[in-house]
Formats: sequence, C-alpha cells, structure tokens
Amino acid sequence: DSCIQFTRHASDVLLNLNRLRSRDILTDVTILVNRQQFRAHKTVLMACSGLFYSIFTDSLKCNMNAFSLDPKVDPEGFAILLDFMYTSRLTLKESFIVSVMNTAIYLQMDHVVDTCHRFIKSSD
Amino acid sequence: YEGVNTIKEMGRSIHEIPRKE
Repeated sequence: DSCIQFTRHASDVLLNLNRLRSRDILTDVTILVNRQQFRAHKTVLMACSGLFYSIFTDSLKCNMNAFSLDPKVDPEGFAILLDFMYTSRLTLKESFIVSVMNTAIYLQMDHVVDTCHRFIKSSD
Repeated sequence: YEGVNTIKEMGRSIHEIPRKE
C-alpha cells in the first residue's frame, strides 16, 4: 500500500477560504467590534476560537448571523486575529501586540496568547 | 498512515480561487 501526501494541501485550502472571505462568498456571519463590521465563515471562526466554538455549538445562538463583541475588544486586534485565522500569519506590530494578546484571551485562542506572551517577554 | 509508503507531492493540490471573478 502507498499514498501520495500533498504537503501544500492545508495551505492551499486556507488560501481558497480567504479568497472566499475577501469576495464575501458563502460568508454566514457578521462580527461587530465597536463600530466596525467583519464578514466571516462560522466554520473557520469556530475552528480557530474557543469563544466562537461555544457560541456556534449553542443551539440557541448558532443560527444568528450577527454578533457584537464586548466593547473592550479592539477592532484592530480583532482584524489581525481574523487575518491569522485565514492565513496562519500573525501580524506583529509593536503598538498592537498587547491588544492582539488581550483579544486572543477574549476569543480563547490560547496558543496565540502563549506566543504573544513569549514575544512580549523576549522583546522586553 | 502507519506502514504505508507515503510519497510527498510538494506541488499545488487544488485549484486556486481567483481574487475576483
């Protein structure tokens, strides 16, 4: 028995999902962060965030198509994390790293929190 | 895939969705 493993498949699929997001194709939820709106796919959000997993597995909430996040969430921090979900690349801007880390805590993205924490400690 | 001979294909695996139609 043998098999062919396409080593790029995961990144090829993620790139296509990000293309669908940027063209607003099959996006099924709007996330409201203060006055900014972000369109996304529930499946990608719940695959990457513990908070969204809890929301969209709740039978009372999973059919809603718009969610407002806590007003303490920084839209820029959320935008950076949403891009990370769809690209696997986390933008590190000195001025935003704390806000990204706090937003990742809120979204229950523990591995990103740990990585941000290590980055902050190393840059100190 | 325990015990299976895996051949690694480094090339693209699926079509690329264009940035716009």
